[in-house]
Amino acid sequence: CIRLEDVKRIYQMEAGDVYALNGVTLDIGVGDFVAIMGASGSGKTTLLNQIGCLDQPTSGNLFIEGKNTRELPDSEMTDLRRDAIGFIFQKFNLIPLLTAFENVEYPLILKTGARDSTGRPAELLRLVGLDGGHIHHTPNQLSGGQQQRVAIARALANDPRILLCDEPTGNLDSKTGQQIMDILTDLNGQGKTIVMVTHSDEIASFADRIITIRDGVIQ
Amino acid sequence: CIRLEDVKRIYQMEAGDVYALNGVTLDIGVGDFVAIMGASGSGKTTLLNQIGCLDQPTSGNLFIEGKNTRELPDSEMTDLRRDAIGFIFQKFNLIPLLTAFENVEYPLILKTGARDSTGRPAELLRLVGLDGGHIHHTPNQLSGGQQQRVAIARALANDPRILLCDEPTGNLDSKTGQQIMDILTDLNGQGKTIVMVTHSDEIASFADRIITIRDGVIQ
Ligand SMILES: Nc1ncnc2c1ncn2[C@@H]1O[C@H](COP(=O)(O)OP(=O)(O)OP(=O)(O)O)[C@@H](O)[C@H]1O
Ligand SMILES: Nc1ncnc2c1ncn2[C@@H]1O[C@H](COP(=O)(O)OP(=O)(O)OP(=O)(O)O)[C@@H](O)[C@H]1O
Ligand SMILES: [Mg+2]
Ligand SMILES: [Mg+2]
Repeated sequence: CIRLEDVKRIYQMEAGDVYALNGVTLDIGVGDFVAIMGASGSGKTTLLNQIGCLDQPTSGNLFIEGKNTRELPDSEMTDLRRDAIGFIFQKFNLIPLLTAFENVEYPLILKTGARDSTGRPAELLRLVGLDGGHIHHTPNQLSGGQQQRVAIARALANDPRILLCDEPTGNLDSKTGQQIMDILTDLNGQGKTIVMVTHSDEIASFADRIITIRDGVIQ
Repeated sequence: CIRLEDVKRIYQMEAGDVYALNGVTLDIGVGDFVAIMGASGSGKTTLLNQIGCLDQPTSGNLFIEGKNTRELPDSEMTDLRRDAIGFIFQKFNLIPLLTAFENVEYPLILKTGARDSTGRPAELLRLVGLDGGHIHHTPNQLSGGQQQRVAIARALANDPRILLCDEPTGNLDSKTGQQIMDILTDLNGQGKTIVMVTHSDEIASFADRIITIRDGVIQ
């Protein structure tokens, strides 16, 4: 499903090159639930950005569902990112001028070209425990954990086959965090592939496999 | 040191009023180390913003070091916020166009009116485990946890008497999080008052007292 072959990601900075990923080789099968752990700055977000096709390797190859991302035409890359992959960002990346509801609806509009009439945005927001007036708040009118949950609902909007989660419970109390993990476990049970970065051993234990990264290298 | 008397903070929204704080009465003594816990959306950040004088009560009174914040002239309010209080924000609020170094130096420049020549910014960044080339990266060239640590270093720049921390280890692995808690414990040992919001029982256990908030009311 997801394969990295000796992937390097190097940032060229004035003070010297930063090897965010320094030769990562990794295989993730369809329907796997993988947790990625490692120290702050070790390369977890960089790895997830590669898998999510938001960034390309400096060297090495990345295959998503058997296709080498270097050889994908732009249109196919866009479809992959919009339909096959759902991304929950470490810093949420919600659109500031849209409400929670509109933020979740947005990927649906991108896909179908029209506003949503299925009720899916409200349903997803209810699933992550956000309902009532809050769905019409903009991000800056929501708490940190409420924003995180909007980001989670948005990632699920187009029912992606692959879910990439960058510290999805980092701003949540343990009870709300558990509710989110129940959702992820359920989605994995439906056959979705999940790659989740987390700093919590407790959260990582929901995965079938834990990968540790250190200084851009898988341990 | 910090006293709230029946503080309410009400947001008037189209869908109805949101009682972010619904009558909070609380006393925190000089040199106390208090943890604030509660579900996502329960009012923790709102409470911290009140104590940090970034926001005012809708009703009720707030006293910082014996002074009622309603009666403070603007200049004294500014001094309090700049010199007496250090704030580590849940979403970091780093200045995007400045480097990590410049972000930490900024409060020093605000205070003295001149660029820093004491070496304090570099020293604080080293204290939180950020050194070498990284201190010249801008926030978007840093990992989530590195940004969080820059926010911590910045909060300490003017050696504040009161430190307000909104989930200071939320993006950190346990080892780095422990290093931050060692710093906070040390500062508390020097007599600083610390009010820390956290979702982690482990992190909360470093405090002398745990306050739980639910739906804007202290339990
Ligand atoms: N500007 C605003 N306008 C309207 N409602 C707001 C605004 N800011 C916060 N709220 C609401 O006030 C309540 C408390 O928010 P607060 O940010 O204090 O929660 P919190 O306890 O810090 O949550 P978290 O653990 O998720 O960070 C929430 O229901 C939130 O939606
Ligand atoms: N745009 C960039 N330019 C230069 N260096 C970068 C850039 N983005 C990330 N880095 C560096 O690459 C390394 C890996 O960053 P990454 O964000 O992947 O870490 P992480 O494991 O997600 O950390 P955290 O747990 O703190 O979120 C870090 O040293 C970081 O400073
Ligand atoms: Mg990261
Ligand atoms: Mg908060």
